[in-house]
Amino acid sequence: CLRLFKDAFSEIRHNFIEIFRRLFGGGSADLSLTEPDNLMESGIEIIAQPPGKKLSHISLLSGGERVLTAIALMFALFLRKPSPFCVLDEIDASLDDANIELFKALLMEFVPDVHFIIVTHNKRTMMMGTTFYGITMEEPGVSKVISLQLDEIESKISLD
Amino acid sequence: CLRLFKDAFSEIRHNFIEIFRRLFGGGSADLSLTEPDNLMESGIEIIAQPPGKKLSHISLLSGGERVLTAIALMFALFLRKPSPFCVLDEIDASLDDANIELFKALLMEFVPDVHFIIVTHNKRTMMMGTTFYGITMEEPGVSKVISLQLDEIESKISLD
Amino acid sequence: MFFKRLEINGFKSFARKTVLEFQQGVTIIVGPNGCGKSNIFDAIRWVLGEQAPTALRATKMSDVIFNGTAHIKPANFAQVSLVIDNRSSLLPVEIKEIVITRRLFRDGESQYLINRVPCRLKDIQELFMDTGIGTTAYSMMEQGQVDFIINARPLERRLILDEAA
Amino acid sequence: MFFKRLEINGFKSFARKTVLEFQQGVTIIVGPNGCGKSNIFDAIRWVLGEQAPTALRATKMSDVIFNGTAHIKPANFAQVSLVIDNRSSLLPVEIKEIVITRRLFRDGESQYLINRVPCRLKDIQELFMDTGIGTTAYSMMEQGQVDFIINARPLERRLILDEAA
Ligand SMILES: Nc1ncnc2c1ncn2[C@@H]1O[C@H](COP(=O)(O)OP(=O)(O)OP(=O)(O)O)[C@@H](O)[C@H]1O
Ligand SMILES: Nc1ncnc2c1ncn2[C@@H]1O[C@H](COP(=O)(O)OP(=O)(O)OP(=O)(O)O)[C@@H](O)[C@H]1O
Ligand SMILES: [Mg+2]
Ligand SMILES: [Mg+2]
Repeated sequence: CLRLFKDAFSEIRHNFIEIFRRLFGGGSADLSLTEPDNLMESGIEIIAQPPGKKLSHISLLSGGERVLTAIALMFALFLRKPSPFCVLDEIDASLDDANIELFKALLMEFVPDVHFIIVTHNKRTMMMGTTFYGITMEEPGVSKVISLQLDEIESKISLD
Repeated sequence: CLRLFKDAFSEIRHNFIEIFRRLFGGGSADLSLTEPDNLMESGIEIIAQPPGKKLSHISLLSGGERVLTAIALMFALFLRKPSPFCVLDEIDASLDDANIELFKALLMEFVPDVHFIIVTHNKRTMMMGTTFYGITMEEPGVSKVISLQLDEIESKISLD
Repeated sequence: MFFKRLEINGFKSFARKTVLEFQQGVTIIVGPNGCGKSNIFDAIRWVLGEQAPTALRATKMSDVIFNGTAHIKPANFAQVSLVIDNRSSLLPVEIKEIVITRRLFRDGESQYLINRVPCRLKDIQELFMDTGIGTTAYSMMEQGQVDFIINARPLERRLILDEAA
Repeated sequence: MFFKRLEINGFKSFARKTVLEFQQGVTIIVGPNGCGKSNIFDAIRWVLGEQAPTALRATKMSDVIFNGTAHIKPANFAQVSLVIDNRSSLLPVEIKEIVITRRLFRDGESQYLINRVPCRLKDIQELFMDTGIGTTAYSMMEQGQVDFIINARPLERRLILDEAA
C-alpha cells in the first residue's frame, strides 16, 4: 500500500508540474508531503507560482489562477488513473477568454479516451462540443431536454 | 436593543419579499426566525420559491437561483441601512443573460445614492458603467491601472 | 464509446421520462438558470450509487423525487437508468451493453438493477471497482466546487490523491 | 459623491504608486485573470481598518506588502489612502474632504492617519460608526462569496442582519 502511494504520488506530482507549466505558459508548480517520514498519514501541500510572479502562499492566487491550478491537478490525476467519463459543471465561470482557450486546448487532448459532459454559459467553451442539448422549462418547474445543432446554439444563446 | 432588532427584522423581511418577487418576476420568499420566543439569540431562515416551482429547501435551488436570492437579500439590507458605496467582485459569474438584465435594472435604482464599484468579465454588466478602468500586468507581476472609455472596453475585451 | 444513454424519470425537476443520447466526444448542455442542468449531473451521481443526500444538494434522499408544481402532482418514485457501452470490456463482465437502474419510492424503498435484474448496491459498486468510474473527485466537478481541492486541508487532498492511486 | 480617489503603493501586486479617480455612478474594473482586480478591493477593505489577514486572502498581515518579482525588489512597506468627499457631512466632522491612510512596514509597525495626522485604528472606526461605511457583509461582496449568506448557518445570518439593524 505504501509502495502504491509512493508511486502514485511521484507520478501525479510529475504530471502536475508538467500540465501547470503548459496551462500557465510558464511559471512553476509542485506537490509536497506535509510529513515525508510518515507516508501513511501525510497530507499534501500545493505550491503554485504563476509566470513572472514570486512564490507565495496559494491563498494569494486570484480566482482564475486558483481554478486553473485546480484544473492542472485534475488532469494530473486523470493521467494517473483515467476515467472514461468526466462531467464539468460551469468550470469556466471565472476564467477569462485567454485562459478558456488554454483550458480547451488541454481538454481536447483527452477527448479520444474520455467522454466529457460539460455545462457552460460561455460561447467559447460551447464551440468544442460534438453533441448539444438545451434544457428548458417551457412548463414551469418541469425540465425538458431538446437536442440542438451547433448553429441553433448560436441563436438560442442570444435568445437566452 | 430588542426593539431595534424587531423593527429591523420586519423591515428587512418586507424588503426581501418585495425585491425577490421583482428579481424573479414572481414566486415568493420570506425570512423566518428559528426561535421566535427568544429574539436575542434567534437565527434567521431563508425561504425562497422561484415562480412555478413548489416550495422546497433552499439547498435545492440552482447556482443562479441562489445568487439571485442572495442579491435580493443584499438589497433588502441596503434599503434598511444604505451604505454610500458597494463593491461587487464578479457577482454575475453564474447568472444567465436574462437574469443579468434583471440584476442590472435593480442595481440602477440604487445608483443615485450608492457608488458601485464592479469587477466583471461579462459584457452586459460592463454596459452600465460610467467610469472604466483596465488592469494589466504588462510588466509581469506588477499591476498597472489604465483609464478606459466605453468604446475601448469593447475592443479591449475582444483582445483579452 | 462509454455512456450511451441516460433515462431520467421523476428525478428532481424531470417530471416526465427524459432521454439523453450520448456520443463520443464532448457533450455540451446549455440553458437558463434553474432549468435543470445540474440536476442531470445529480442523476448521474445518484445512479452510480451516491448515498449522501448532501452530495445531491438534498437534505434527505426523498428530496430527489419530483416534488410537483402548481399543475402537476408529485411523483411516487424517482428512476434513473444509465446505459453503458461495454464493448471495450472495461467492466469485468461479458455483456456488451450494461444498463444500471436505480429507483426510490416515497415510502423509502430503494431498488438497484443491472440489465433489469434486481441487485444490491454492493453489486453495482463491485462492477465499477478499479475502473475509474464512479463519483471520484476528479471525474465529477460540481458547480462552484472546482477549486475545492485548492481550499481543502492537506489531509483532504490526500484522500483525493488516494482515489487515483 | 463619496469615494473620490484611491491611492495604492506597495500593496499586494501594486508595486508602484497607483491612483484610481472615482466619479458618481458605476465604476467598472476589467482585466485578465491574476492582473490585480480583487487586490483593489482588498486595498479598500484594508484601509477601512480590516484586521483579519484571512479576509484579505493572506495568511499573515505582512503578505499584503509587495513581495517583489523576478526584476523588482520587494517593497519595505504597503500604503493605501482613500480620499472621501464629505460635503454631505455623512461623517461627523466639519471637514469637506477626508483622507484615510494606512501603512504597514516589514518590521510589523502599522500606522493610521486621518488627513495626514497620525491617529489610532479606533479613531478611524469611530469616524465610520453608524454611517454604513465599513466592511459590512452587504457592502463588500467578495469574489465567489455572493451566496455566502445562503450557505451560512441561521446564527451567522443573524450577525449580518444585526449589522443593518
Ligand atoms: N425534487 C424536486 N422536484 C421538483 N423540482 C426540483 C426538485 N429538486 C430540485 N428541483 C428544482 O430544480 C431546480 C434547480 O435545477 P438545477 O440546479 O439543475 O438548475 P441549473 O440548470 O443547473 O441552473 P444554474 O444555471 O442556475 O446552475 C430548482 O429550481 C429546484 O426547485
Ligand atoms: N504581496 C504581494 N506581492 C506581489 N503580488 C501579490 C501579492 N499578493 C498577491 N499578489 C498577486 O496578486 C495576484 C492576484 O491578484 P487578484 O486576485 O487581484 O487577481 P484578479 O484580477 O482578481 O484575477 P481573477 O480575474 O482571476 O479573479 C496573484 O497572482 C498574486 O500573486
Ligand atoms: Mg447549475
Ligand atoms: Mg478576482
